[in-house]
Amino acid sequence: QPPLPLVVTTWPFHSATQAAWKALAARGSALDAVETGCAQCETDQCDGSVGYGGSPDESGETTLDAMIMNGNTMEVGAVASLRRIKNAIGVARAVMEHTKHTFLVGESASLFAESMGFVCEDLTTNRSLSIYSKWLDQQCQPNFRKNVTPDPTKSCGPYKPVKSLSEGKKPTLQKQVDLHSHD
Amino acid sequence: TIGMIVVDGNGNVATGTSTNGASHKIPGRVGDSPMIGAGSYADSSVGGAAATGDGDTMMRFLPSYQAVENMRMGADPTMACQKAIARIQKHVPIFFGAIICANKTGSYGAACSKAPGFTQFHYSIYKPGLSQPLEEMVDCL
Repeated sequence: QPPLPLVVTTWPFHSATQAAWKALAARGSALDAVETGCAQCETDQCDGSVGYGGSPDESGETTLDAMIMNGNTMEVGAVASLRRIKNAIGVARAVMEHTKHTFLVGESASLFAESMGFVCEDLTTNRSLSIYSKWLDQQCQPNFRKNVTPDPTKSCGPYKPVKSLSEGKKPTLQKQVDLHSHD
Repeated sequence: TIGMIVVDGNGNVATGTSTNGASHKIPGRVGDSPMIGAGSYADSSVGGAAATGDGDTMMRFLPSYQAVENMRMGADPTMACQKAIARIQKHVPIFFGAIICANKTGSYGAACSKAPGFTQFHYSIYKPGLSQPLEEMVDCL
């Protein structure tokens, strides 16, 4: 067998791999295939870590990050902390094709997306709401806060900064591993 | 995160990622996925790579860019991925992360970092001769 074409996807997200392969079979470019495959995962909400209705932040909101890169031209489009728009990879492609920028983030990225015709909709679902309310019931554990008061390992915020309790100690990047909270 | 590498029949390489990030993140927090060279990287003269895992840690090492540069220096895709993961492990011995790599001629591989509850990384591929996607797996370093 010839080794090409080839689609490789993280995790067993087979529907995305299939969609990308179909895009290639329909004479789409490699870039088209990446966009189609990732968009399939956004629609499918692959394992809850892709797409709307997953990984709510401290205020219960789902926000999306995505990028797309053309290895021939080194063109890139990326969005981060995207609100109210489900098709993040589509917006990343729009950044590549309709701006001379590379990376748009946050509320303004959502406004750009709307101006490019992407549908504005609520990314919260019953599932993300239940994840959020369960977290609140567990005194907001786990969280990403440190050197704040009240003690972030025991309670929710709002938090205020405190002098670093570990001053003088050698800083370490090592932290608790949480398999259920990743990118 | 979904990370994806596509190499078309002529060796043109593209990569991409999409994710809703870490749960319970501080609003405004951005992970590694949209960061060029962290979430993914593509260079059709070499190949492509894409990453998934603890974005706060991985983005500091630009593992996808590193993996493509490893391939540029002659590593095969599996070795390129492994070296990118090992580089992070030097600083953060235990972290949750995985990376997929492919070169422009269609070879591919993956690597991951062993963490409590995570000792194997499963990923999905499609290549000529298959009639549907195939699940492959690597043991973590």
